[in-house]
Amino acid sequence: AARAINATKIYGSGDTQVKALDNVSVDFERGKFTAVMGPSGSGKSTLMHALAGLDQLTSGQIMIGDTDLSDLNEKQLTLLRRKQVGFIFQAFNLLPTLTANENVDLPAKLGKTDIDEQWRQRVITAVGLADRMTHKPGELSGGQQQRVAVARALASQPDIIFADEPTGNLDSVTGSEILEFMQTAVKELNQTIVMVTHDAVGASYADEVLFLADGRIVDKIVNPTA
Amino acid sequence: AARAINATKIYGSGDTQVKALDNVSVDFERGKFTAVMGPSGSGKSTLMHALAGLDQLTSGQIMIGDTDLSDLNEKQLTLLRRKQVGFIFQAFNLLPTLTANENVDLPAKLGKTDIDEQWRQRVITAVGLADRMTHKPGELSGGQQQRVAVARALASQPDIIFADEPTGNLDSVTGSEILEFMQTAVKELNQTIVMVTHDAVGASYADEVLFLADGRIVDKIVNPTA
Ligand SMILES: Nc1ncnc2c1ncn2[C@@H]1O[C@H](COP(=O)(O)OP(=O)(O)OP(=O)(O)O)[C@@H](O)[C@H]1O
Ligand SMILES: Nc1ncnc2c1ncn2[C@@H]1O[C@H](COP(=O)(O)OP(=O)(O)OP(=O)(O)O)[C@@H](O)[C@H]1O
Ligand SMILES: [Mg+2]
Ligand SMILES: [Mg+2]
Repeated sequence: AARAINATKIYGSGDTQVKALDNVSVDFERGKFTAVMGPSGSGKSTLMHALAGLDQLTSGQIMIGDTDLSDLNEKQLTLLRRKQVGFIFQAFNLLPTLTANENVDLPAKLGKTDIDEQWRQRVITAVGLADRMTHKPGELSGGQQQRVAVARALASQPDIIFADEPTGNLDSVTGSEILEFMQTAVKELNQTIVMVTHDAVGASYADEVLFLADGRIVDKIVNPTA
Repeated sequence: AARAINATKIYGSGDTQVKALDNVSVDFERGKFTAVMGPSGSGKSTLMHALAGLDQLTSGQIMIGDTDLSDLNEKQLTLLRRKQVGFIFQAFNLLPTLTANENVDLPAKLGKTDIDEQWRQRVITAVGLADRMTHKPGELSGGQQQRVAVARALASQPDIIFADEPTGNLDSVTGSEILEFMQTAVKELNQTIVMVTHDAVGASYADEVLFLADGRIVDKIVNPTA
């Protein structure tokens, strides 16, 4: 569903230069739930943003489906992202002037795709926010905002979801409910999910775990157990 | 060092009303490291903000040292906070136009207090950011930004530090280094720390753990073990 080929991302230049991604090649198969772990600063968010077409590589290729992102102009890239990619940001990035409901529905609106109403209801119930959906982000707790961001990515059933530490602000009970629901989406809808997590228990919900360090993939575990 | 007496915080009115804090009374002793746990939405951030004088209660009292916060006007409250209170926000709240160094030094500048240079160096080393301090938040990873927020609160040795999920974005190795350093600050400098965490391992670094649910304190563990 998404692939990085010899992906390198360099920030800055000279001796303040940071090689955030160092020749990374990885293939995320359709219908698989992959976890990505690694120390703070190892390049996880950079990899997620590059794969989702939100950030340009210094060198290397990104494929979403069979589209090479470098073949697209800005407008085509935005349209592809809106129709095919869901993203749960590490900092949530909700629109403060919209309610939780409006935030959840926004990607589908922008991508001019429909939301399956029954599925949407299951998503809202799974993230445990049914009674907070008419509130704006400023009126929600940190974990509630994170859950709105999770619901926003899941509701429109995009081809691939990149989740950057989606349970970092949640207690373990709420977090595991969300991870179980992601597993459900992967099994029932063949949803593809790539999730960055610092939590080994969270990673155990995935089919496979990749380990990043200093911008490189250094290890891989299939069928992880916590 | 800080106390809440019959603290109640109500948001909204009518049937959309939320009782974020429900008659909470708690005393945080000087020199103690207390963890606060509870489900997402249970009132932890609201309690932290009320104790730090960042948010007004609907009813009840907050004492910092032997000062009743309701005796202070806006100006006096701001000065007290700047001199005596350190806060690590759940969303970091760094100034995007300042470098990590400038962000760390800002509270002391605003409070017109001095920073112990040796202590500051130990803090920067403990959070593992020595080589990223000249960068602005936008050039730092999520976990690096969180570490700047941690360093900012610790560097000026305030009377009390309120830490709202300070390791949520960190891998377990980096997180435990920071928690160990907080223990060091508590033992060496008699630092008072109140830390919200969702992680039982993180809570085990504290001297005591309080449990919140639906805006009330429902349990307490002394000398926790993970
Ligand atoms: N401005 C507001 N208006 C209405 N309700 C609010 C407002 N701010 C917070 N709340 C509600 O108060 C309750 C407690 O919020 P709080 O942020 O203290 O929770 P928390 O324990 O920190 O949660 P988390 O673990 O998710 O960060 C939540 O149900 C939240 O939706
Ligand atoms: N705009 C930028 N300019 C310079 N360096 C940057 C920039 N953005 C990120 N970096 C650096 O690139 C490296 C990788 O960052 P990235 O955000 O991918 O890490 P991460 O693995 O997601 O970390 P965390 O677990 O803390 O979120 C870090 O050292 C970071 O400081
Ligand atoms: Mg990150
Ligand atoms: Mg909170």
